[in-house]
Order: sequence, then C-alpha cells, then structure tokens
Amino acid sequence: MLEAKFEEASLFKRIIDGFKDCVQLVNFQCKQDGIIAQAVDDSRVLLVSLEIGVEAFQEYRCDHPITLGIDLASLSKILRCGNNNDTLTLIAEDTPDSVMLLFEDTKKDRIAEFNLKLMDIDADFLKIEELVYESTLNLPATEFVRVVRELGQLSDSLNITVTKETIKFACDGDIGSGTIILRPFINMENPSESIKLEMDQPVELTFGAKYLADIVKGSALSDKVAIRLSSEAPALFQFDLKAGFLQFFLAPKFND
Amino acid sequence: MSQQPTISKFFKSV
Repeated sequence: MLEAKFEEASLFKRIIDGFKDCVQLVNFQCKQDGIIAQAVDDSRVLLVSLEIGVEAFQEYRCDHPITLGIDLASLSKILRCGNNNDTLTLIAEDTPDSVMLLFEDTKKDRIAEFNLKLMDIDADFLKIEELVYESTLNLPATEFVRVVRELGQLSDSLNITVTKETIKFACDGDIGSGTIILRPFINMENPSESIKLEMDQPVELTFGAKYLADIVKGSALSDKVAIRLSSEAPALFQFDLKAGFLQFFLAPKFND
Repeated sequence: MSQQPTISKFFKSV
C-alpha cells in the first residue's frame, strides 16, 4: 500500500509541470525510500529522471514496490482541481489499477477525492551511469530561462562554450545571430543569484533549442539550475528539490 | 550540418 502525503499540493503540481510537456506516459516507481520516475521524449533525445525522497513528504508509507503508470496529461487535469495549499495524498493498493488523489484543505472542511486510472506503460528503464563532466555551471534558474528564450527565437540550435572565466551562449539562425556571455560572480546577500563555474577542461556543445525550451520548465521547482557538460556525452540539467531532484539529460548535436 | 544522436546511444536499458 502506498500513502504519500504532500504538505502542499503545489509541490507535486510544480514537479509535474516541470516535465509534462516533454514526456506523456511515465512509470512512477514507488518504493520504501521514495518515488522515482524516468521517461524519454518521443524523439528519444531527452531523458527525464525524477527522484522524490521521503523527506519531501509530510507522511510517507510504501510497504511494497508499486509502479504507477500515469498519463501526465490526465494527471494534470486532476491536479488543477485542488488548491495549491491543500494537502495532497496519493493512495494506491499493492497491485493498483488506479491511484487516488486526496485533496484536503487545512481546516479539513473540504475533502476532494479523485481516482486516476493507471496505464500499463511499456518503457525501458535506462541505467544512468555516473558520468565524468568537464564543466559544471550553477546559474539562477531565471537567467537560464531568459538565455534559452531569447536565443531560442533566432535559431533551432544553441551553442554553449565554457572557458575558464566565461560561459558563452550563442546561436546563428536565418534571421540573425546572438551571443550572451555570463561571467561567474558571488552575490553574498542573495547566494541564489550567484553564477558559479567549475571547469576542468573547456567545452563547447550544441543543443536543440526546442529541447532546452522544455528543460527550462523545470525552473518551477528551484531558483537554481546546475548544468554539467562533457564533450560527446549528454549534458545534465538539474533542478533540486528539498529532498530529491528533477534531472534532464540532453544529447548534444554533433557536426558531421 | 549537425547530427542529433538519441539518448540510447549513451544510456543502456537495465
């Protein structure tokens, strides 16, 4: 039996909003130590990996591993029903054909119950190996969103070049080109505004702008994003939760 | 021209 209670429904809403536009059918694997999910987008270029640790929940109980095959479009319809500051409890039997979503307001005056039918989703589970990255960036999520939105208007590809002291984002499209250069700095008063750069080797990679436009939606979860880059390997874009994370692995484009 | 490899080139099924 699974009983997983979020103190605020808004957390689960933001998690789902963070990746529902790039993947639709997702197996959520519920275990004693929390919930994990993994899915690859239809073009098989972007891998999403979610981990929600037990500490993210107000109450959590899962006696046996349970897989919940969920259509995120359907789940989103139900999630829109509850208020953000309601508690939200996910309840499922050991071999469920549906999952119950229970919204309760803080006074327990209004209790709303929804049952979402589960799906049998045939999806591979990929082994995500610990890769060695040549550069790691930490940016305010708002800055990352802005760069991707601004440059994404000009081209369907976005180039990232990291050197010792600069992070350069560049694009070159039919209507013109653009470059945005960020330099690392520490904001003592507001650390989340800082830009950090750790570089072992300079790296230059090109990514599909449409995939980055999906990835930036993870910024609903965190005010910071960590970007880890390596030549000829998928880049990792990570948004941290209080307990857990939402990761996007994006395969870079290569020149012929 | 650039090529877009798929993610399965890098990660294998368990």
